[in-house]
Amino acid sequence: TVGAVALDKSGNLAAATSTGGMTNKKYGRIGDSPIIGAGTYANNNTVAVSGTGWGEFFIRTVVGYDVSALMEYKKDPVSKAAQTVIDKVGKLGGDGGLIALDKDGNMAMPFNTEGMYRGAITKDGKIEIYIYK
Amino acid sequence: GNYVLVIHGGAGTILKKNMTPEKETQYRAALEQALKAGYAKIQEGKSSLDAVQAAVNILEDNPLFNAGKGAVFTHDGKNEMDASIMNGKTLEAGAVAGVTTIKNPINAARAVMEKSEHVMMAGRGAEAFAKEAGCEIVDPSYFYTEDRWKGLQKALKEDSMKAKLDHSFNNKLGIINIDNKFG
Repeated sequence: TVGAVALDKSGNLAAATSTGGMTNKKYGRIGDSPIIGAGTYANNNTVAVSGTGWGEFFIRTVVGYDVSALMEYKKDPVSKAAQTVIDKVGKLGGDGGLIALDKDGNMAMPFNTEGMYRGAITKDGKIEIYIYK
Repeated sequence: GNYVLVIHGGAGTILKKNMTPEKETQYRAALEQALKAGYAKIQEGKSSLDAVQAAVNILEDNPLFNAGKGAVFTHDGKNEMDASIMNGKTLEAGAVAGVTTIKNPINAARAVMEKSEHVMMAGRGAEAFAKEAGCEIVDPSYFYTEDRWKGLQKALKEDSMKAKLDHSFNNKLGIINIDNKFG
């Protein structure tokens, strides 16, 4: 699964996710990637989120919307909200990670697996790329 | 905060000991290319939607990642892809699921958001809509990669009834047991 979240010069957030799903899946199984609020969510008042991992758990925990809700209702910063949600996924037995970018340009990239291909770029073009923990 | 774009290319059992320097270089280059493509849109004053679409297109076109070309295979030996996009300003959203002929599924998701009254379309209907909306349609063979095909054969051999997660093995529930990046 791949995904991106962005904040443009007008202060607008967007999120996108694209995937091939799971190897050997049957019966037209669909994961979280195309489910708005689970694998993908964006709200200018809070955050843009894209997830990757075991889709069934991301759907059940409504990952993208949950990050946003924690920020909107509990006023959690994006780092805390994103980590809280990934921890919820982990407690259920699911694994994976997410990327989140808030309306002020703060980001988080939590995951509970050994690694996650991830990267970010700042306003002035500084690139960060990470793979492992 | 100072960030304008964040991307991911999947999570799972990704250990340095299992990665060759050449492979790691390829992954880093692909991620950098995606970041630069999205950043260019933002620098041009384009929307965040344009930025995320540009970044995801790069990753969809790269067979290293489980999306677009390089997507994993279903039990029946097909590539079935899903994608979605959301506009934080308007809360509009679009998604496609189970599509097999759309070269860049994220483009189809955006078309659903902007050119229809719906949020999600699936299967053949989504493909027909994407074609009418001007998305590039390809033969399903475009998505074939040898590594993913081998991944399916391995999964079938291990247990033909179990689906395999992206790139994980020995997970907490013990259901999925693979040692390669399957998606």
